[in-house]
Amino acid sequence: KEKHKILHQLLQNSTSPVDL
Amino acid sequence: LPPPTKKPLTKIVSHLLVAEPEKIYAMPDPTMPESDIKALTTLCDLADRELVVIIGWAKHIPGFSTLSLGDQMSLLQSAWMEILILSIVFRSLPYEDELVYAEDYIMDEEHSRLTGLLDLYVSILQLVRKYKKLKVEKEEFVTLKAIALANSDSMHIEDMEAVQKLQDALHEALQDYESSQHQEDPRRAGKLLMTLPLLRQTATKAVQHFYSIKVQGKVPMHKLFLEMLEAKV
Repeated sequence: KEKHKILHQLLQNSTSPVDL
Repeated sequence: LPPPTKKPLTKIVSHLLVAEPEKIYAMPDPTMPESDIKALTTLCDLADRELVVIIGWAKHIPGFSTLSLGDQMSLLQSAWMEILILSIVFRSLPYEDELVYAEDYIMDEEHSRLTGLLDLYVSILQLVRKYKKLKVEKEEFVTLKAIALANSDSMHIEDMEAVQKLQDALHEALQDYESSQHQEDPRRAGKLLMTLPLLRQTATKAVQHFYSIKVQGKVPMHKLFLEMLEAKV
């Protein structure tokens, strides 16, 4: 995971995916 | 009989339309003299910013965020270039023999040749021609993009059943859309899915090309773009 730090961070950033 | 309930799957397509990111611009550096390095720098910077947007977009695909973080990462690491290319292809549909990397960065054959991107230009145009012939619609394009992500054949998936569920939901959304909007062509969903191998092939070429540019070290690249390139090789 350390190798893919930015992707990991961006995925963890809080956005609220809209529920269907 | 109760009235038929509205299928949630048609909702997937409309949801994907809403989740479609805003346009972003290439904004080439006006202080830099024109050269192949400048063009590649502009494209790599554009790709880096688009990657941020793609990661945000993926979270809006119904079902994506319920996958494990590891599987979300694996799908994006496998499919990002396909998603980038599919977006270029869709933007280029109204044009003749030009690739719309961004609305302010359109490349013709000559410009592609000078930048060392002629092979890529030819491959992407082949895709553009296929979608032009099919008269692909925005609804189909957004669904295909999500399918390309879910179907990226990463070798590192932890929960294949969950990924399969996502693939099935998106596949069904495409089929439902086609059976309601394109009854005249019962094979249209299949025709669209049959464009995906050329997309995969083109993305593989693009990754290899940009990886070799990275190795040469003449073009500055941002961290996310580098990280995603490295994840592919």
